Amino acid sequence: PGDSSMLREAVAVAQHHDAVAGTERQHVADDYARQLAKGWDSCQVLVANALSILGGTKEPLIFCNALNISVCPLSETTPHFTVILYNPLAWGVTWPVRLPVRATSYAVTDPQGQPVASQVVPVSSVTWWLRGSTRGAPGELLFQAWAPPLGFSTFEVKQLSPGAPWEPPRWPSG
Amino acid sequence: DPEPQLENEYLRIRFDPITGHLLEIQNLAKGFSLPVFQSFYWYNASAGDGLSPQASGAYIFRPNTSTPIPVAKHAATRLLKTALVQELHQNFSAWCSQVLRLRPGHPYLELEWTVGPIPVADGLGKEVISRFETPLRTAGRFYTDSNGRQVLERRRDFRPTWNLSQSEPVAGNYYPVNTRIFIKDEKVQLTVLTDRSQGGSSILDGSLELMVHRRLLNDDNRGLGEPLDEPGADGRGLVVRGQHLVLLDTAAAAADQHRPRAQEMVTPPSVVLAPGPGPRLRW
Repeated sequence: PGDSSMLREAVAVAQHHDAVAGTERQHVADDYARQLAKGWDSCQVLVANALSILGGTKEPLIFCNALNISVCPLSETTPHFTVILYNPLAWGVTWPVRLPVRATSYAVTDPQGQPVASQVVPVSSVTWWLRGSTRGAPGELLFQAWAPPLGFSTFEVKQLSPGAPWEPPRWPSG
Repeated sequence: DPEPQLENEYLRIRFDPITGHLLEIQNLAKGFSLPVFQSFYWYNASAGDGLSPQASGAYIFRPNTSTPIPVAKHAATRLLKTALVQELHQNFSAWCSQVLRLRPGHPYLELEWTVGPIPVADGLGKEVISRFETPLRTAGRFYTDSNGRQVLERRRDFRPTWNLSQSEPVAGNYYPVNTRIFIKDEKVQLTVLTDRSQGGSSILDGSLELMVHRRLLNDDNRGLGEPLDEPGADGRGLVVRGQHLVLLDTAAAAADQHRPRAQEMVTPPSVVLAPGPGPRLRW
């Protein structure tokens, strides 16, 4: 069962002026982070349940919390997956999607089944370094997604080429 | 590349081939350009001095001099040009780097910066800023928003309701930035949108700056009882990654762009993944 009350409470706690301004002690900062992370974990279950009911599926839905360092276990390991966007704004938006992948070419289709231009580029050397010992996928799949006002759009991604060995990214000498 | 540049249908971004720094932004749609130099600097945090024992800390921003120190004079660069994105990667140091991106159909320049872990083995607390310098004649005026709503005019070394005797030439001119900061002259406006609340200012005419990260070694004696020295998961110090969107437009038309773009930045689409064909969601 999903539950939004844990996140609601964590966000409420984080209205304290120390949390807003960053003037809390380190162990309190750690606790704020713990509460927000646990709250978001259980809220994700709630959102996934809602999406499953709306979409009539029992397949698991995955949130990738570490996309800012290009980490997403599902896109890195699955040759066929779907990207769902929800746009909370009252106007349509186009949005660049970047997902870590291991293969070098993919076919992306939009909600109408039409092909969408996509490309795989190497992850930057800084991102590679930030991931630490886990390293992860060497490439990032890029495509331009869009979503309607206050609505969903789904983009299907299929791997075309087998995963090839990649060289880790390097900076030019000098 | 002797003339490194990024270009889409709206903007052309030129870089210095020697230093790797941003050099100029050209608005192709409206036919004007603005020299823009951007780089990262750090203020040396005060540990207290003869004027005041006040140290820089979690509550207090107090650099020990008004001149910030460049993180690097040169950036190692790498250019990536594809049909979907054009990127210039800048590596300033082992703890400071940035990717500048232009995408087709998007009338702004995206700066994704990565800063940290800030080194403090030299015993100096550091407050890191991204500064944009232009020849705009701003007469000490700049603009910051208040929680994404009313944008307020700020004037250097000035308060509208009392006679200010400025004792902190940098910190006394810093203001909260929740979604945007801009400078302008009569014709041209340079706007920077932030993805989080930051401190910002315009310390020199034609410049604007945003504080992106800080790591301090002294407590500011306001009740916290410890320096702002977050260790991060591995104990080496936090690494911070964030985005600034840069818009160059006429002063008259700038708001048409920065208002919707700021809302998209604050409430971006949620992205969820599903294995296989996924759920069938109606629009």
